[in-house]
Amino acid sequence: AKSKSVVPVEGFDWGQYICSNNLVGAPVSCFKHVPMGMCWGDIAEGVRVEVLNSDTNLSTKVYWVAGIVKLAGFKALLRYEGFDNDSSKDFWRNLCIPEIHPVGWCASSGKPLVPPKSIHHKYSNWKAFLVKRLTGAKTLPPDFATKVQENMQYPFKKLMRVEVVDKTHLCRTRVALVEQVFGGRLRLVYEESQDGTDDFWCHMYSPLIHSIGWSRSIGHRFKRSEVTKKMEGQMDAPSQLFLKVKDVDQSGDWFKDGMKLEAIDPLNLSAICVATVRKVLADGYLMIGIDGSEAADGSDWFCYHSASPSIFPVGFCEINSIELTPPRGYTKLPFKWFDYLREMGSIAAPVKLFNKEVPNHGFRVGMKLEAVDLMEPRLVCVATVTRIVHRLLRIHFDGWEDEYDQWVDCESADLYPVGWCQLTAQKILILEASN
Amino acid sequence: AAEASGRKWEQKQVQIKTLEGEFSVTMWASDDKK
Repeated sequence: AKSKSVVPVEGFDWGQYICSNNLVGAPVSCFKHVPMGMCWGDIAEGVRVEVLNSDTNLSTKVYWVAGIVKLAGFKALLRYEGFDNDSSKDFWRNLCIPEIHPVGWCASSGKPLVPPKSIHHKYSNWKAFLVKRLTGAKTLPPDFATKVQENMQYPFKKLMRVEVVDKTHLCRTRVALVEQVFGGRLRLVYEESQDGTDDFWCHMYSPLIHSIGWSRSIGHRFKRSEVTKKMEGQMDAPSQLFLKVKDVDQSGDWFKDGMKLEAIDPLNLSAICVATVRKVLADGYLMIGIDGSEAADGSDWFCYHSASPSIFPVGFCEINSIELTPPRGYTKLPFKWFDYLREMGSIAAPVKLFNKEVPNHGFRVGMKLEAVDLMEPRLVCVATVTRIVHRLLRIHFDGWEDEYDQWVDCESADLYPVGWCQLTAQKILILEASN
Repeated sequence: AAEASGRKWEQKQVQIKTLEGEFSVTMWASDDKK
């Protein structure tokens, strides 16, 4: 697995990056799992807000009205009313921080609006100016700040127990304890870790975490914990907190051991590989092996749900002009499925069994976002959507070679809008200082 | 998009306070209808 050696930075300046390169940030509405992701459609260029006036000599905090000039994820380029086409004092703010208010907030809080000193001389009647500029304009809903706060409450709490994939043996799960929760992302510490450093990061909606008892219920391998007694305060995370998977009917035509398919390699998310169903589990789950790379004991088989957007029918790559990674050591190139299936005496998994739903996700090629490096899931990085194939996104990490790119589903909880790290107080990585 | 998310724009009387005094303007704000 490729992983990066990086230095996290606190103050990555998305605003300057976006403006100096004329970039587009993916809108918050593309990310249903983030705060306000389900109600962001209202926020657009032209919406007015009340914001701290930093262009004043007054000693007390005063505010002024500003309009959204450009949006990039949670961040907005704002311009104080009265500056017209003058962009010299434009500034970026995260719209979800407490310093941003709907118009009307100052009056209800007893704070006066004071125009910036640079334009104070421009108008003699500021009341007439504001009436003209604001009548018929849009502002944030009055409950905006409350909604943001409500959206930033997460049900997972420290010391909750979950089952999570064993990062050293992908074929099995282990018990882990929630240690930290940041913006819905969990730092999980494996139960037997002596010093608390054997950890794993994932979002609470990750398909890699499950409630206690999940592995046994579906027949998945599980590393039994030597810890027999729960510490005080520990509790099993309630099952309703976890991602729900689609109900499937396995009684009829269904996946069978040995069937071939194409799958994103969990150890190299840049590659879609020739793969095999190795074991059919309950509730629609499958153990998948990457052809040519499997350990003899199946320790690197990986569990995907049959509705997972990371597995594809035979021929998917060819139809969509994606390079399919042939089995390691397979010499009959270019790889042809027809020949391979015949040589292996295998059959392709039926196309009808795969998830073909394509959400109206809203991503476009070139959009900027913050994305988890899934090979090092504690890292959230500056990234770009470089290709879209139905619901599949090719994510490039800015400043890094294309070989580090990852195929990620459009609904992945590991993708975030510009400004998400700032909102959740996490460090974002600028991946190459030179870039 | 606002309607799809269950919100719609509504006209609101918004109070403005300046150093010269208070007045109101009619603006659009979205309401949560969920």
